[in-house]
Amino acid sequence: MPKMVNVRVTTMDAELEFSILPSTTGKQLFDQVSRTVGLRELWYFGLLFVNNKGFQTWLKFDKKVISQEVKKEVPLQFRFRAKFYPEDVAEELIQEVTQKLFFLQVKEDILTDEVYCPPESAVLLASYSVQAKFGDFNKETHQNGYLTNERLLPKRVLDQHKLSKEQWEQRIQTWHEEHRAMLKEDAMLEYLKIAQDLEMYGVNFFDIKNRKGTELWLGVDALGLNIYEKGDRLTPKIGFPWSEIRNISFNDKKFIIKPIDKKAPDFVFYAPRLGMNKRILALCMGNHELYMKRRKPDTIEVQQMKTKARE
Amino acid sequence: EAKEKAHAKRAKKRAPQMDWDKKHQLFSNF
Repeated sequence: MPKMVNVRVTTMDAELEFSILPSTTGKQLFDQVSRTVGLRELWYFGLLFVNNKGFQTWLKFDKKVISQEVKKEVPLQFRFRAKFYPEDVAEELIQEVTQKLFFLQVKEDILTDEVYCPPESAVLLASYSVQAKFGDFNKETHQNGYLTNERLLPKRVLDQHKLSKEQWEQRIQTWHEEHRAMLKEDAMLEYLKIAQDLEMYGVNFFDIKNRKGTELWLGVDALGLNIYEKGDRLTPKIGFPWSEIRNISFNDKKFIIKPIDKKAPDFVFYAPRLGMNKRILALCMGNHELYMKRRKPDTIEVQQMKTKARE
Repeated sequence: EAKEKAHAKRAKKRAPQMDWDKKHQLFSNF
């Protein structure tokens, strides 16, 4: 009997423990987690871990788990997270479990300021998250202070504005009262429909440089690549939609985008490490694959899921 | 129509359209 390896996987709302074989691949572990949480829209998700050099890394599906520079600790630690985002949450996300995992992850990104959210939107989003948790506002059960212990707004919003915590809560309550009769599942989807219009939603940012050595941001998302100036991750300055790209590749730290128009010159930028270029390329390939899939008829599996969800 | 509106809204988040020469010029001027 081979020695089993203990792993802990945290999803956005559960902590799962498994014993896997030394030969278990990333895909086998991922499938085991997906089955446990009842997820079928697998294509958005992955398993994230901190590698032995301290960098966040996505577990490769085709390789054995234990051969992937995983920090040697007991149990091995992984986070089950969305790696890719839909172009439109309302059109694409089918199952409630998928919507809930996205809702919890996006909410966390907003509350920790990973995704910038202006104060007015933050209040509205908070009110939907309150509806999702508490259901309809009820004077009897939701008395003064019912939101006191809830984490509702990014710290920046609380720090930068003159309103007291109670005044913020009052604003959120006013909106909460407006959402009467909205199902918890619908509140989560409404949350996502607003969040997906935030500039930084669904974008993976990477430090890059141009030939002159100017530091810039590269953003990779569902629709393509974007270049941002260092001080502003809200406004992309140059865009490379997938439809304009023929090929992408890298050579050590140099990353090359080849345009569809063969006469146009290649676009080149530099990443600080070869490993970062590998991550950028993998994210581009995954996003592009989903982009193409969306533009083809639904598979039988997706058609069945949609029918079942409608029922 | 709702679908088109949603796409239009999302498109606002995108960088302005430009040809590749302009992209090169902008990028090397940063």
